[in-house]
Amino acid sequence: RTKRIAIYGKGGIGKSTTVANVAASFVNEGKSVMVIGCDPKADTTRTLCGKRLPTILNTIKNKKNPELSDIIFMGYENVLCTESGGPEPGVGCAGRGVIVAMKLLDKLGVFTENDFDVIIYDVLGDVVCGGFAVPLKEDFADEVYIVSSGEYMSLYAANNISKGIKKLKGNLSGIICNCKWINNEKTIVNSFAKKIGTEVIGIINRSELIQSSELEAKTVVEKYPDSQESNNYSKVAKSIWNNEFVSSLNPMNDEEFESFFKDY
Amino acid sequence: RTKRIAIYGKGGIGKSTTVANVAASFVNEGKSVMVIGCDPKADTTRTLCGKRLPTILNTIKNKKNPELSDIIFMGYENVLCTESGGPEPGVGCAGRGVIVAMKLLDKLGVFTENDFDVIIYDVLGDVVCGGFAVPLKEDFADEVYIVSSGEYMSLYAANNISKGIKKLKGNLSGIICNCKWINNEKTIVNSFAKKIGTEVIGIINRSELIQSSELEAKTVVEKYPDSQESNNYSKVAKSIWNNEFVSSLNPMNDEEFESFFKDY
Ligand SMILES: Nc1ncnc2c1ncn2[C@@H]1O[C@H](COP(=O)(O)OP(=O)(O)O)[C@@H](O)[C@H]1O
Ligand SMILES: Nc1ncnc2c1ncn2[C@@H]1O[C@H](COP(=O)(O)OP(=O)(O)O)[C@@H](O)[C@H]1O
Ligand code: SF4
Ligand SMILES: [Mg+2]
Ligand SMILES: [Mg+2]
Repeated sequence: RTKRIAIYGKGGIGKSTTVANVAASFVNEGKSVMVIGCDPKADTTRTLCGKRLPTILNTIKNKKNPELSDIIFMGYENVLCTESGGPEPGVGCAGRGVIVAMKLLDKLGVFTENDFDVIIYDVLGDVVCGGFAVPLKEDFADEVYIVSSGEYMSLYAANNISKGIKKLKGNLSGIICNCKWINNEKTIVNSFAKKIGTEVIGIINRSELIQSSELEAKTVVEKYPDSQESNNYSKVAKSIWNNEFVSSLNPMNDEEFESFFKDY
Repeated sequence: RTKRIAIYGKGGIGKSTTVANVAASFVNEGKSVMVIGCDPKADTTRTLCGKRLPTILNTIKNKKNPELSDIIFMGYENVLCTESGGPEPGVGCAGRGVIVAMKLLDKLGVFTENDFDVIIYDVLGDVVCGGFAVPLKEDFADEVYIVSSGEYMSLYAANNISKGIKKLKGNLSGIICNCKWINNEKTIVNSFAKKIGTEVIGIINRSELIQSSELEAKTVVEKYPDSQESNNYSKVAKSIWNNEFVSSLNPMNDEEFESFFKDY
């Protein structure tokens, strides 16, 4: 059955880069994959499709009843891609795009009439509310992964997201460490994961190659398929695919988090 | 009359550090200041009060009709401090704390029965919606400043916030560049400001001293009053106090922002 995963994390931490490269790794293994961008930045699928896609929210403004071909696009190795989009800042809930998108995809039978091996949601994680909580609470994703570095801000957000996952009875299947070459980074992220009752499922090192591929609107998996970076994403994809981890999630309260970080 | 300013910016960019140190500079000049934290992280006032304050949202849970002394606390040189707080992640709008806090402060006459020289709001800026849009749209702040570095993510957020300010008919009075020693950083932020119709009102350099003071729950203005850093915040405070800039705000759309950043 379909592996349905949601990727959360602080804005700018590397969710979209991770999602796009992991999706590319999955399709290279012959799996059928759909990627659903749930960040108002709407740029998850840019490196898979070679350009920024029109968003579902914007498409609906001009065409009340869009068809699948208006909102879903084929990218690298036939990965299917779509972007929820977000409203204009200051106008209603920032997560409204996700709510509208999920309704439409559901109505158009995307979730029932297709037999994807993997569906990946890329979700804004700076706040856990409104539309951004939808992949957690409704029947859209079975596993959640948080992308984090070893930085205070990133782990604070990860702890916050974990509180939301626990509240909404989701399953935190693991943390993907998107490293920034900080002192002791892997140690910090590993002990953070252990402390809240999950595990680190993969480690991605910061690399110029990943960024330079992105400048050409390509994943490093596509542009440099034999690179260490590409192999690394392939390892992460395999770990996710084989992951059977069910967390007994126990996020820290504010004081616990402060004292956890003080030790580092 | 009271100078009422709201500080916005991407999470982790340095809003709280800037707000606390600017507030400390103002009270050193003999001004009466109130600081209102509007970030669920509720840590704006920690360096002014030497510890984390109880939040308004949490106080209301236990005491239906709090008095001023339950929610407002005196910090460094008599600066008045309060924290809105935020709900548990996954439970309702993350900005709900701000809405509840503003209602209560209003009801308790804080805004009418006091003659502050300055009121400063520190507001989460990763999304511009719900409670986080309140200081922009309702009669709480007259000027908005955005804290930003020269990084893509930070300027993207600044541009997003500017769209919200424009939509809600607010006044973007300037950008405070909280530098991270990036190549060409001041040039990038200056031309970004110019492009969207505002100006850089102050420049703060990244400094170990600012962070080490924070570890002791103090502003650098309090801990190292004769330092270059302290003098710098004092300059920023004076620029804000004397600022008469009214923006003709013209945020970039997504394509414009991409091409703007490509040039750097
Ligand atoms: N492992 C990595 N190595 C180098 N750059 C990275 C890596 N992961 C992310 N980045 C870069 O960091 C920036 C933010 O990443 P992005 O995936 O857009 O974050 P998010 O989706 O969480 O907001 C992008 O410019 C991206 O190229
Ligand atoms: N100018 C600066 N120099 C050094 N460290 C800074 C500076 N500004 C902010 N920081 C540090 O960056 C981190 C995030 O700053 P903070 O003010 O909490 O961000 P925000 O309130 O925008 O989320 C803090 O650890 C803070 O000490
Ligand atoms: S629920 Fe969250 S995303 Fe929606 S308006 Fe509130 S803060 Fe914004
Ligand atoms: Mg993204
Ligand atoms: Mg803050």
